Amino acid sequence: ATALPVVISTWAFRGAAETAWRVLQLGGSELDAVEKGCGQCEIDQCDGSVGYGGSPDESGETTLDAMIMDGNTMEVGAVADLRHVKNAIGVARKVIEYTKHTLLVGESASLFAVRMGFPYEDLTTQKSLSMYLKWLNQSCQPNYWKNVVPDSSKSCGPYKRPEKVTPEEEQLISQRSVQNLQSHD
Amino acid sequence: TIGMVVIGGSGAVASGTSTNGATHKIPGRVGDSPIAGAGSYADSTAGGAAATGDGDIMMRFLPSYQAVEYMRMGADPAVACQKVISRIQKYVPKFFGAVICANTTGSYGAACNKIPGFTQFHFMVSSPFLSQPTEQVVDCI
Repeated sequence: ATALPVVISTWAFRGAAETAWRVLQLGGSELDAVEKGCGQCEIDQCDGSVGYGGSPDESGETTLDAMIMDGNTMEVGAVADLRHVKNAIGVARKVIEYTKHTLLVGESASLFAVRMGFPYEDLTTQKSLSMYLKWLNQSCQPNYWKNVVPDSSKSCGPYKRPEKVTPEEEQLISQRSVQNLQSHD
Repeated sequence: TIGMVVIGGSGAVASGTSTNGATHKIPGRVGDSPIAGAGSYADSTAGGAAATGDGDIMMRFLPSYQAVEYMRMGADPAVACQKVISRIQKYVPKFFGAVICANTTGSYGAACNKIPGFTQFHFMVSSPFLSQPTEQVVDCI
């Protein structure tokens, strides 16, 4: 396809693609289309990897990362580790419009979002809570720790640095780590 | 991650991502998605790209920035995406990841890293040539 406009997006997230295309057709800007398109995925909780109620961290909490970039001005707005606010890409857009920064993170980003009028909400759902409890019940496997004691491939921790880990032990531990295809960005 | 690149009728480019990250991550962990040049990148003088997959690995290569720079040097979007995946493959052969690319004339492409259980990557495209937003698929390299 060599004609414009074009909208391309990852995975078969049809709702997001249709929303972005409709915003463009209705005269919205490219940034509007990205914000509303990706925002639709946050509402739809696309395959559990976007939006609230998915991918709980080790404390069972869902946190959100998002960015938006204007290719005309090279302006970027982004939030990372955003807590208690659902519309992450909406907040990222506000970073462009109301700050001279680029990236705001964590609970402080949430406070900025509230100041911009976004509701402060609980991002945990029954589904993310049951994922978390199931993970706790299977000795916290898989996880993202390595070279720690107790052996992170066997137990939940709390972990700490060992006094000494021999190269052989390190090799053995790293070979055991299993790739979890469901856990990605 | 939802990653998106929009090329407007005048060739203006915008991009974006949104994700809730890796499951069971260590609290405070942030992946590639919110990092400009990693999660996505847009430059109306060249094109746009967005990435999805294992952010801990992909962010180290700034794949979206790299893909846009390949397109700036004239690479077709599909080739630009493939070159980015190949670059990461050299260091992490079994990484889970995919990239979408589009240039300012409306050409687009995608590429992904072939690993057991992930041999094709599905993405969505909308354009005047398509009657409606359409799911397309690419074989991983």
